[in-house]
Amino acid sequence: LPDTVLNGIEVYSTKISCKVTSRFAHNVVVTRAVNRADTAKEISFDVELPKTAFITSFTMTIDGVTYPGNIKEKEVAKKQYDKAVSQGKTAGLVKASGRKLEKFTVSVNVAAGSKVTFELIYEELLKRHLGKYEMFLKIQPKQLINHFEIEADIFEPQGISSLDAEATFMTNDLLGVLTKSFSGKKGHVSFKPTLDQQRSCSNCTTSLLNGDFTITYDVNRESPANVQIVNGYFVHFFAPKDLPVVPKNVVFVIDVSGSMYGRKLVQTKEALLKILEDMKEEDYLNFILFSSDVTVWKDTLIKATPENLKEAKDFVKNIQDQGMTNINDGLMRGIKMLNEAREANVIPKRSTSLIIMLTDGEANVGESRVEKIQENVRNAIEGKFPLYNLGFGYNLNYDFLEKMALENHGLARRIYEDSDADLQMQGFYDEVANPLLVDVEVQYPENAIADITQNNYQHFYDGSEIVVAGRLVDQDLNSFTADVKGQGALNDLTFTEEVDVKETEKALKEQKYIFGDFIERLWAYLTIQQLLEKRKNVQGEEKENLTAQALELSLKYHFVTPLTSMVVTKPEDNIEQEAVADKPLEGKPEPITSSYATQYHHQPPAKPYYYVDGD
Amino acid sequence: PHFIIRVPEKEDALCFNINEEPGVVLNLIRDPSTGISISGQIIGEKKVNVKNQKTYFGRLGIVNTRADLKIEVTTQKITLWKGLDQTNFTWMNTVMVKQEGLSLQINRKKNIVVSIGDGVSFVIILHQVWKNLPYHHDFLGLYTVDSHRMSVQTHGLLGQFFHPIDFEVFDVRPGSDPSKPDATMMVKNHKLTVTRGWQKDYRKDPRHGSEVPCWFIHNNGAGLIDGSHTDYIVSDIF
Repeated sequence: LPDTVLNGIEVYSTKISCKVTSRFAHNVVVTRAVNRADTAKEISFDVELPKTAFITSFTMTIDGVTYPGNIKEKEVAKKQYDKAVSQGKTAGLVKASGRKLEKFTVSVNVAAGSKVTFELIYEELLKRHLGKYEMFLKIQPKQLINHFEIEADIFEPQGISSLDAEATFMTNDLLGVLTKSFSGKKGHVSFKPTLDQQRSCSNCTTSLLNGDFTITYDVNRESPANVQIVNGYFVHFFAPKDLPVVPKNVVFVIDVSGSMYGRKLVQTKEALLKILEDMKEEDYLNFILFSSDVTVWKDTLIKATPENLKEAKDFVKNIQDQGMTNINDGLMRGIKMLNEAREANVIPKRSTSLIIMLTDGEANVGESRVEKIQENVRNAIEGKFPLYNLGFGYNLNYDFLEKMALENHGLARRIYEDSDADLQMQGFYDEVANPLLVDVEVQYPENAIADITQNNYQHFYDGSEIVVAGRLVDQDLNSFTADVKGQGALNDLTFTEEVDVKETEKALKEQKYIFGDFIERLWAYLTIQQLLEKRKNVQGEEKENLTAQALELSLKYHFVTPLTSMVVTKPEDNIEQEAVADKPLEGKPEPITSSYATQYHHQPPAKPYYYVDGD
Repeated sequence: PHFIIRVPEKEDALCFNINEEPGVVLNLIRDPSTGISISGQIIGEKKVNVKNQKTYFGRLGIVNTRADLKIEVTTQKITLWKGLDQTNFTWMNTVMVKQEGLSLQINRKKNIVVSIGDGVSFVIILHQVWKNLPYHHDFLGLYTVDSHRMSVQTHGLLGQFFHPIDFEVFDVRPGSDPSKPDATMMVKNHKLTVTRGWQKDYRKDPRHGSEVPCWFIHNNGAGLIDGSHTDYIVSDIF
């Protein structure tokens, strides 16, 4: 048997085709295999896709018969699923996998000599992050493949300014089969290793291809904004450059309870020390440490002068873990400090405030009712500045942190317990460290535009991008004006974009790279994402309405979102089995296989805990 | 670069050229009272060894010392300083910038309107030419609006004309070009030979401009401007 046959299965080909148009990525993964054994064999197909992506289609073709996945409302699918579960015939297809990914797995029994083709399609809007869009592919074939290929075509109407592709498994030999090129509006990446190039050593039958394949690029930004229109839908990208950074007033509210003992606290200190090095002199800061009680570095916000930063570093180095977790009092103290600084004009008039809270556990002393903490925080902040919550590890109520951050115009981020936890914290700080505009509002003529996605943002950060999409009400509209207003470090700015509808649409339609209705799908993707996020903050009828809207769009555009499931029917020994692909939720990780003490008094655990999770 | 001085009292205009080497910076407006001054740097054509090389403004610098404000405009970008902090824009922006004592409107690939303090405004026009033209490249035009709001101490190649100016033209006679008669002008106690001609005002139509009839003063405005044109050469745009 040739080397490409493992346990009787030969994989002819695996092709990953990515088409990116205006940041919207449409990825198709196709694998073709044959059962060379003389008995039936199980063939499985695994794809790891970004958590931010939505699966849109899956088909399995066995000996010419296609079994498509059907995307249904979760409840409807669940009924079908439950029925199948009772018959012992189902399997969940998607589960969280690491920090950025979720894993889609399907396996099927294939008769001797039979061929199978798997095709998975998923889509995502690539987010600009520290000045680059990143497309992440996890490559992990289980065996050598006759034809392995990654092809990415990128089309960006603004023109591509940089493009790179790299893989963690790259060798000098493999570099020769990686091509990357860009010119004008088009970029291309291709990676086609031969069978021999895939071998982990010269005579090995195991594959060298095992790791991350990342494509990064950015677009030209001569103009701060770009509006694109296709088939009555528009998308507006806004990312001005070369604006001065708005000074910021940061309060770090840090959990120093006993559970932070050991590596977590060491990493937190390392991250804070690095962050202090990057602080700018016009910034103001303070540290609030919470355990059973609250302690502060200084009573008021302090300017980030070199002398003060030196003192701050000494303070950070001496942080000790102790006691329990009083999230409420820690946060309330930080909010009060920022409010008082603003009222007393201690901080510059043109500056922006933010709180970064880090915790590794649940509130268990003082006010520990999460709803009450949320209410207290909401009422104290009153929408005046954002709250960012960093959840360290898994032993915490992430949903609570996320909800609280979202209702205060911030966001939550999980810090994964790993050797690079300090870098994760610094990375998050870098994202929010350089606000270029505050109170950003994107305005369109009311009667021309409908169904727009979020159009106001508390901050625009350097290296990011604001994306607003919507629908043109009047199909015969010739032109419209989009205004983006914001407050910069020195001045108030209003950017105006004159959009010639017909010209813009014509220019885009002429491009062959475009897959038909991509702006409409981009709009649907963004709308669903934002509806799902809003939904976390509301209750009752409002929540039902948002859910209904998001569900309707998920079904209409065939997206597997947290509200829908894809039911895959598999033929197994002439009995059809059903499997369900659901989107795993960040707040509900795989079950943790060890217990963890969250309450103890002044008696930290003798040894650090180690645990594994479902990843 | 060419200068057009409108004289509303006479319902007429004066014009002159300043011929200097590319790179030279000229003081155009300086008002010690309001702290506003504007300078312009000259650029030449793309090819250097050309007879009668035409020169233009390629870079303008506006300073308001009172507000600690500086604006640099080139044919590529617009930079705004408040103290040491700077904000950059390109001519691809359409943006309104407002801050204490300043309003700056950039109209994509067309013009910039700078309003300082209580009302004096300057319009800077971007003259774009086809980039493959062998000789010419993009250049800038400067227009002053509401110049009466500047103080009486205002000076500079343009600024000295913000105060009323009197002149008299007589003895109109045929010139070397039949379509452009010569005349004698009495201005600032000088008797000058001037030529009737036209210059272009590009405020409304930046591509074609509109023709402004004017009396052309020869020899770098000698006799019309205070002192010699070289007196207005400064070392730096700011």
